[in-house]
Amino acid sequence: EQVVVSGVAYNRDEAKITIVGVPDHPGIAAAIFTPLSDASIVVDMIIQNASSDGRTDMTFTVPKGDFKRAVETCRKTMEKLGCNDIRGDENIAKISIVGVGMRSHAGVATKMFGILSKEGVNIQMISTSEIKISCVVDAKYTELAVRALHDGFGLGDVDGVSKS
Amino acid sequence: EQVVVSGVAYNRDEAKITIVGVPDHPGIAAAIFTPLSDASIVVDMIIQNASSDGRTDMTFTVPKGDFKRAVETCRKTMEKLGCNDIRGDENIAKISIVGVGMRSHAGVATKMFGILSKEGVNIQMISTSEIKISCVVDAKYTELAVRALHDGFGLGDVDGVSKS
Ligand SMILES: C[C@@H](O)[C@H](N)C(=O)O
Ligand SMILES: C[C@@H](O)[C@H](N)C(=O)O
Repeated sequence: EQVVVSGVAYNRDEAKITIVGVPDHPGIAAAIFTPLSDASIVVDMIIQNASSDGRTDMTFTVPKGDFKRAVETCRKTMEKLGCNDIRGDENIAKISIVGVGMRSHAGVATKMFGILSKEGVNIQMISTSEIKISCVVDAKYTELAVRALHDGFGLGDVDGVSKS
Repeated sequence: EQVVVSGVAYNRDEAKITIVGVPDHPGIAAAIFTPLSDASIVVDMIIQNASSDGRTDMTFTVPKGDFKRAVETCRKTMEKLGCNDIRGDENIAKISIVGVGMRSHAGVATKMFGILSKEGVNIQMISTSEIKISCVVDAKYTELAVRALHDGFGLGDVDGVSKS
């Protein structure tokens, strides 16, 4: 597969919520997201890493407009499941590079991380798919990150950036 | 967006590697993935969650054939960066539901988690995109998970399952 990074996208309309210390056994993910779906809260990124000592963290993003409602919903779930904490951050931006054949080229993700690192942008979360690599960063870095990625991947004038 | 879950995909050819306790400051992600790209190791999923106390875990998947080489490469990086541990697991399967409009329907992810939960399948990692929701599970659950998801999303005969 020839890699074609066709664009840079960003989204500042989201907020992230992390439920810290969820028990790692079957049914927990369903218990967290069922009340959110029932409340018609649209969830975008969901990230769960491997667990240590039977606990892991679950982070997801929601539209800024649903942030408070989502936190309240999760607080109830948290108490029921016996999690350690719930953290929220409305001050994030999701920055993505999009293209085909991304997966088979580890170099693309590495290049993206290198570009952000050179600009001193800290990466808070990472999620990848075949057509997209997304990094969550502090919202204040949105323009810097988008411009640096545009230049770094030779995508020409920044004006072509899409919001996603 | 009308949700159309068009299929279930699975991949048992991967292994996962978790670097535990990476320092959460700019440049670390680039430091981890640059040696892997230089060694031409193809990385598939990359998952990093929000950090606690300045440390976070970084998990990624590689083809089973590259597992040992990737662990050796990361061991050197781990010592350089001062991480806590490195864990590997060759016994995993990535199970995905694919379709369009997934993101705007939290119900789809919730339904997937509910189906896996009912079968007693523990979810080790979660990663989502607009067209795909992937869960990493123990490889022994591959067939059970694929069949249950097929039935749960009304996708007809299991034979249509694709490997991805
Ligand atoms: C943490 C959560 O994903 C749990 N392992 C589950 O299967 O629901
Ligand atoms: C952990 C790692 O992602 C780090 N935050 C970085 O920016 O490289």
